[in-house]
Amino acid sequence: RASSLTLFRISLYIRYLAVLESEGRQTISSREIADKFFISAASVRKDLGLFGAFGKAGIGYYVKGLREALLQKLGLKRKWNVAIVGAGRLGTALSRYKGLAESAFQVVAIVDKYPETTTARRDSGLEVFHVDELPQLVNDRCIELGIIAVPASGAQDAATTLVEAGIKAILNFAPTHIDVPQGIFVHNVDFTIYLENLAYYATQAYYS
Amino acid sequence: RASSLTLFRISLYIRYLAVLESEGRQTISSREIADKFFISAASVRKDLGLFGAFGKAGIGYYVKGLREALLQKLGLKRKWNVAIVGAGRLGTALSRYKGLAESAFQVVAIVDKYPETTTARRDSGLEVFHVDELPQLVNDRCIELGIIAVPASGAQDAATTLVEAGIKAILNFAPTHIDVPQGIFVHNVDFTIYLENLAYYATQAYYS
Ligand SMILES: NC(=O)c1ccc[n+]([C@@H]2O[C@H](COP(=O)([O-])OP(=O)(O)OC[C@H]3O[C@@H](n4cnc5c(N)ncnc54)[C@H](O)[C@@H]3O)[C@@H](O)[C@H]2O)c1
Ligand SMILES: NC(=O)c1ccc[n+]([C@@H]2O[C@H](COP(=O)([O-])OP(=O)(O)OC[C@H]3O[C@@H](n4cnc5c(N)ncnc54)[C@H](O)[C@@H]3O)[C@@H](O)[C@H]2O)c1
Repeated sequence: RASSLTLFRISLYIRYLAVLESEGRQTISSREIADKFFISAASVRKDLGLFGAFGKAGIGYYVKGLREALLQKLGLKRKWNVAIVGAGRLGTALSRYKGLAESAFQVVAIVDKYPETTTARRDSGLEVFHVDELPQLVNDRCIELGIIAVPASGAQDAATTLVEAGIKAILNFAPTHIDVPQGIFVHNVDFTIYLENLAYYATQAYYS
Repeated sequence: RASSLTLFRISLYIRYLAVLESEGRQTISSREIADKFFISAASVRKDLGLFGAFGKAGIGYYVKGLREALLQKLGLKRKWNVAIVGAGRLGTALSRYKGLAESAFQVVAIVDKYPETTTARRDSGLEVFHVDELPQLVNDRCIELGIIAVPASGAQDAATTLVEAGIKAILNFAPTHIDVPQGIFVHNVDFTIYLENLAYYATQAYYS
């Protein structure tokens, strides 16, 4: 079972391979991938090996075949239905995000504690259901992934509702820890980590 | 100069060290950090070494000292002022994000092409300036980092305005590539990458 960090790298390799494919590249070496991502070729081979992909001596990997294999292993060759809990600013922005169109994901339901007053209903005409209807929606719309976009105070309730409705993996945007049963996966998102990335590079820019 | 992936790991180590410190831990080994993040102890030592941190044989690293040193090297021991271009749903959600309070960052300005009609002005009373006022704001409020939260069609304009105002590092949320001069750093954020993480774990959950 791969770690979150490894999966993150695999997702980046997949994007890189798509770019190579669009440039007409047929093969790629672990060395070249390693240089692109500033890690060792051995780490790249290790990551890919975890997903059953092994290069050929003298050739490396076939770009198209490698990308397909990785997409397959990550379960990204099919569409996943996603539910968002919290139809406020963030929840609505996520549901309308154009980047989802060419991904393996689609938001098929958005719920809120106060569906009548949310910005989603007002601004974008999205149908917002009451959070109590989530279990029914998860069943009817074959929803497998959940996103929490409510304030910190409502996050645990949102998590409990998602888990009870049968959701196995949750993306939590609320700045608080949520408890879930063993076997349920939670990824906490914090965009501050990207600002830290910016701060480092800005500091470097000042010194060069 | 460290890569984006290395910085990402360093940010994660910093968070982990904060947790250890709150638990009263005095020292930590590269082995223990490595196990926490499913990478090799050698990789951890390499990452830390890049930032001038070297452990003591038999002791490892001092938790408090290591965290301080990393924060210092990343430029996170001071407050950074941030400007957001785009006061729509996402921009407003980012500006109000509670997680920023205990971080090294504060949003001190938010601008928009149509400041009179944005949701920010309507819902949260945030003062939204016109995007043409950005250069003045960057100067007056010592802004160093920029965030782009406008639709794809407006992203390049937003980037150009930020760069001309003197911003050296940009976080781009718009699902499009933006061009910037050499030496300006751009990080493109795509939350789809976290959904891919979820899909993998959900697939694993079904098989266990
Ligand atoms: N992780 C990040 O990087 C990041 C960035 C921005 C915002 N956020 C977080 O996202 C969350 C939402 O931010 P926002 O600006 O959209 O807030 P918002 O106030 O605009 O929206 C929150 C919505 O959640 C609903 N809600 C509250 N409790 C609920 C519950 N128990 N069940 C269902 N719905 C419930 C409210 O009715 C409201 O519509 C906040 O926790 C914020 O801190 C995180
Ligand atoms: N990267 C991700 O993971 C992610 C997630 C969600 C949304 N998004 C993206 O974030 C962006 C904003 O989404 P939203 O839902 O908040 O949209 P929105 O329509 O609510 O807000 C966009 C705002 O930008 C302003 N604007 C447009 N062009 C501008 C320009 N040239 N200069 C200044 N302001 C300008 C508009 O007046 C509006 O207020 C979109 O590009 C969306 O695709 C990205």
